[in-house]
Amino acid sequence: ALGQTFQFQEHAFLQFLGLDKVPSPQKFQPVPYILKKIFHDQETAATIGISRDLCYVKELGVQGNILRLLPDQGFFLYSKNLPQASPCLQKLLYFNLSAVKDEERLTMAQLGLDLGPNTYYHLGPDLELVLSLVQEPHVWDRSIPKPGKMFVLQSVPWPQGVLHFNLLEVAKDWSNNPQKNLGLFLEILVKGQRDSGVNFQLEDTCARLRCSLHASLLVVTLNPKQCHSSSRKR
Amino acid sequence: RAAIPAPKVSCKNLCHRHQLFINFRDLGWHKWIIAPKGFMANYCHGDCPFSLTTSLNGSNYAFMQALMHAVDPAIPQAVCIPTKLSPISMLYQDNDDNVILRHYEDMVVDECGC
Repeated sequence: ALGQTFQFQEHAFLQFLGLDKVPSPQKFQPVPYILKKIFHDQETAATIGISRDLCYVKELGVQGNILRLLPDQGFFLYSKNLPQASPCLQKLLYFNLSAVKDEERLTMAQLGLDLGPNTYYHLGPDLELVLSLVQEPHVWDRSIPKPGKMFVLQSVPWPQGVLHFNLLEVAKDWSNNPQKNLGLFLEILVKGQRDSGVNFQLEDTCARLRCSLHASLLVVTLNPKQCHSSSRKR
Repeated sequence: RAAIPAPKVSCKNLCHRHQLFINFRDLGWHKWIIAPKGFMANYCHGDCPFSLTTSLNGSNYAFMQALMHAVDPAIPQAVCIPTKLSPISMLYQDNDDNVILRHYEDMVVDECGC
């Protein structure tokens, strides 16, 4: 009976936390620096008794009381073509926004792409990153998946390190119309012709890029039900 | 005034804040909460005798209820409750591997009163 009471109360408390059931993650995901910083800033403020506006994320400069880091659930596309005739890297990025509740208002959606350390130092201005919005479902051509109609959002020449892209409007559209969420198409292209020796080095770099690439979407939302008083104050 | 008996309470039984550390491991929540490991939630407990309700951070209502209890014991005593609460932040992971940071108001009892 005690166990049942606890389970009932636990369920009620989880609902209060905004969860439907007890999460059981297989392993913990790495927590990015910015989330750790916001957490520790809040903890420090509470310890020394400073009251903070819980519905404004000072560190990011946006309104919001819930921060989510969504992992990329997409996949790489591999081409059997020769490297000099194909892109260095192609990947479909997909972020599941279903955790965002209807009553929450999106205030920030930032795509983070970590390309790994010093990837391009030996290549010079030869690579270009292109991020596109997939607007039609993927089609299959000779067992190679290709995304359908796309809209180029941004291109970055000589990409390296960690890149951030503002996807607020895109994420709002996905959140309002989940069927429109067909993901993003990430491509790293090789510019210009190369001799065979450089091509070998390029292949190596592209392989390392595929291993080190890490994508995530940082989403900040504001639940007006939990933020009415502080919003009025502001 | 003569009808109201003098309270017989010792200081340690008076309404005040008690320490309560909630360890998420005890609840099995350490499997999905990344941080903190637990927090000092505290709780309020103790008597609110009529003669001391004003000095125990008591409300006017508590004073009146304590007065009425002294006159008519069928009316319950004023109760010892949190009067100041503060928030905590929690970092956790859900079933979709999303890492979530949320702030929760009114999770820590800072002060108690009648």
